[in-house]
Amino acid sequence: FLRPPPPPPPGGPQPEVAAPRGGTRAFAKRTLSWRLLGEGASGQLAVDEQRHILRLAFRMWSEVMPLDFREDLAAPGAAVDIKLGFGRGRHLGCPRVFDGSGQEFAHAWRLGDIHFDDDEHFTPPTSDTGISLLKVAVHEIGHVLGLPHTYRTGSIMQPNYIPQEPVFELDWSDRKAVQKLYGSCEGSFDTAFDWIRKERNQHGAVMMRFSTYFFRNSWYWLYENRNNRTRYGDPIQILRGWHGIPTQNIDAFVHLWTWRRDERYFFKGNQYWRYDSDKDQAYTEDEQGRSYPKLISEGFPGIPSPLDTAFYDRRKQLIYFFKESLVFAFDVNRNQVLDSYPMKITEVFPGIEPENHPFRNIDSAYYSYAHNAIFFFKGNAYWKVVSDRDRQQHSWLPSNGLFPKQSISERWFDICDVHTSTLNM
Amino acid sequence: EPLFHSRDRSDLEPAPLRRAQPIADPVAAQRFLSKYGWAAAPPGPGPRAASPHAPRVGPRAPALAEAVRRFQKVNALPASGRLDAATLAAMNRPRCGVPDTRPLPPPAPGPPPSRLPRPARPKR
Repeated sequence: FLRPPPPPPPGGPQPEVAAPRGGTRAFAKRTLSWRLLGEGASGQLAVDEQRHILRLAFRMWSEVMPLDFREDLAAPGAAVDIKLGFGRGRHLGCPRVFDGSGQEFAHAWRLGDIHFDDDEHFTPPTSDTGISLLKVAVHEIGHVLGLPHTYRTGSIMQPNYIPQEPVFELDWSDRKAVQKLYGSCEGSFDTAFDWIRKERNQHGAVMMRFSTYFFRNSWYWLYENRNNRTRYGDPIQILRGWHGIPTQNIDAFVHLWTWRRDERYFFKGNQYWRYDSDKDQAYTEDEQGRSYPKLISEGFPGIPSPLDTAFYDRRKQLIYFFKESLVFAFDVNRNQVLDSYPMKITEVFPGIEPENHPFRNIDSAYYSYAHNAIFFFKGNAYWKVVSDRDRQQHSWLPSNGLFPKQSISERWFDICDVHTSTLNM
Repeated sequence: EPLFHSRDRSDLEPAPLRRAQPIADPVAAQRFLSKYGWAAAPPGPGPRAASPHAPRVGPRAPALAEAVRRFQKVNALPASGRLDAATLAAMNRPRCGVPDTRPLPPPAPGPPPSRLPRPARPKR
């Protein structure tokens, strides 16, 4: 998966990070294996703790780039992509000698292995003394991935160790630097929605807060719109954050919100669940004692299943359900589909450029409170729906038209998968 | 297997921590700067290098000063070109062993403007 490296210079190979002209700059595989060498474990921390810290370090990178990392304890050593080890002085067959306590604490080889100087006092993330093994590991993994040193304040790739702030994470520039080598994270979502909560501020006034969620397979992210990234530590498993709903492949979410109703529904297959925001769990039964999940055909007569997606239009008090090339407008007050429906999605939501349209099988219809707009997601792309405000500024735009598609990753940043073995971290 | 085991089992004791030689003179500083890509390696002493009595070859002063100046600039130190205490302290700080061979990359374009002030960074 790599081109053969150039022969080492006569003085011995250097842990080169500047890409040789025409040389390989990045891994081509999407999943890389790693292992802490049995004979290279530190004598300062328990082996399991070292492995946990290294696993977290790899995960932190995979949260911001389209690569993931899995620990491999079984394969022959030559088959492991990244090997890590601790050593003192002359160590692990490495041509570079460690210098003892102080100064050099570790080094790494581009697209290769990582060595830590075990004469240094490496400590776990919870310690405020010594040198954080997590921080050093994240830095050295950056070199393995192809990043050089930088003196930019805040970067994890600064050459000198900076005693750990209360929190350290990969900032915007570090993310963009590694994405320059490996690209941005792409991929379709099962559903996306904003979750509304009522809160009281310090004066006792009721405020509405929202959180943005993206769901894919059996995991999800909370997206922080103000910070242009996901919440640190995401993705996490659906079953850990959402109780009583299907643990994977959700079809749709609808928040039915009127003056008298505040109901949240998850849809999968031919069933739907109602979610209790206060108790943070799915209802087991409704007010009449009928149990959840219920059949979509019973709760929403005239709506087919399984669905592609759905969203609730608060102004019109309609739920738009999408399946294949059709859209169904469901009147929540009369509890039935509007007479003229179903209709083609292209008729209800025409493309401003006719050929620039998702046409069918939309992944998610998402109303964003951050952007005050509805978006249709399909694959890596989104189409923004023309709003009333858009039409005030440009009256020629069709009502409910779709703007030409854009890339999801250019508006919602760094929504990246991690290896499934690290989902529980 | 190890070739020799001592009776008192002292061979099984962990080796005492070795300390890195502090960088305190121009020769050590030159070695540091060469190692991390701030300066070219100093010329070797010649065929007598193998002898333990071969003289240590000092760095050429102007080249060293220039390298020191470059190092001082990126470390936010006064770019005097002299090995003052602050510069030596910077060289002795814990650091990664990978050379700083690349020029500083251009800063990434900043994130799209946010409408609201950013809160303090939350804990993971």
